Amino acid sequence: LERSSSGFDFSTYHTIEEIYSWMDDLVAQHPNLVSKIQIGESYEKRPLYVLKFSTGRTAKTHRPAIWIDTGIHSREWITQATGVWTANKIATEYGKDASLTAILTSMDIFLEIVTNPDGFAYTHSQNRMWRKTRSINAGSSCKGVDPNRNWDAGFGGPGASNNPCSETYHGPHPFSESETKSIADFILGHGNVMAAISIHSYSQMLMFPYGYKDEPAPDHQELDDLAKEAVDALAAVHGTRYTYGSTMHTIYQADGITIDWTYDNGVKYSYTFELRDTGRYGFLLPASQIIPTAEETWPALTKIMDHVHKHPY
Amino acid sequence: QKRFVGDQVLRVLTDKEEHIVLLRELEESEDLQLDYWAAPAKPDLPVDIRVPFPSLQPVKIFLESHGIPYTIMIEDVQTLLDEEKEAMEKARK
Repeated sequence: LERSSSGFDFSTYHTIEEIYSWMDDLVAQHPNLVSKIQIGESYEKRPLYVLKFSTGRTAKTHRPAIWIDTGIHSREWITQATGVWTANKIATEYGKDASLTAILTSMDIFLEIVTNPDGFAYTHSQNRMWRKTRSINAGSSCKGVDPNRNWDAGFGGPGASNNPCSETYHGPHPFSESETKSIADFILGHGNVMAAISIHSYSQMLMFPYGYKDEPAPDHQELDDLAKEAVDALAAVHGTRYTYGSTMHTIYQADGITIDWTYDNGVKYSYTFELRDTGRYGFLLPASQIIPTAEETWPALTKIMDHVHKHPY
Repeated sequence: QKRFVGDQVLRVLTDKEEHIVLLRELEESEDLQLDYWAAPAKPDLPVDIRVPFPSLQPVKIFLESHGIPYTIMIEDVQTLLDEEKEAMEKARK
């Protein structure tokens, strides 16, 4: 078993309370690198916590930054677990891994591990299959909005549902969910986010804009080339094969998604991962898969982050 | 706590566009209470459907009558969840 000095077991699934408590431990263990900030609160008033990895304590303006979020679809537990492992990896590899150290010398990394805390808590307490937020929908007995259809980028198009009972319900209006609005406000308020990486499971894909329209993004070729490098790096660890490309052409039309909004708002390096699909468990991936999944995702992440670091814009 | 005893997850892998269209129509059948884990996108991409126990027979008949190939990815969802819960409790101890 892979354990941290606080006894936290990275090879098992954890509740939101355990993850939030562990985040405090991580901050305490690495006070000069890691801090915890709150960017808002969920519909059910849970704090939306983001880990900030930064070595630039005296900067008057925001340093260039990389945004990573995991688990916006609450039932995809492998993503939150990968987020935890990744946070620990960033903290422990700083000063050892030359590439990561160089990145953190001039850039900050923001990581939101439990991006949909109400849904995540609900998967642990009431319904393991819950994907959406937990907000009430006026005029419907069905709760929740798909937070990855709730962004103001092609909002409400055919790649989302207008039925509140659907798993892809887009919500009454863009950013109706505090879970998405808080991230958007944070990224816009920061003003210097250079990359946004939104991590999901499961389909073994690495995708980039657009999902809401057919045309290639202006940076399509660069994003495509970098995606290939990233999935090659990922495959080199355990042989896991990913497909890659624009969302529209890799999987399907999806409207109102995170990375289309980030891209349309100036974040050139916008990517979304779909982690492991073993063909046996769907998103109910056994905990034994957490470490291998996180291990193989890491070089893909660092490949993207390193490219962002070396290609300022 | 909601339980999923007898629910199965079926994986459809087809190279026919008409099957994809049929799977989309199936999703609209609200009485079947289907949960599409992986939505029908395009041929050669897997479609995963959690089928509640009471809907298993009509769904399988629908798939077979249209010649849509499928395999059972998860035999009993609740069994898998019980194993997951047990593993978490063991790790916590």
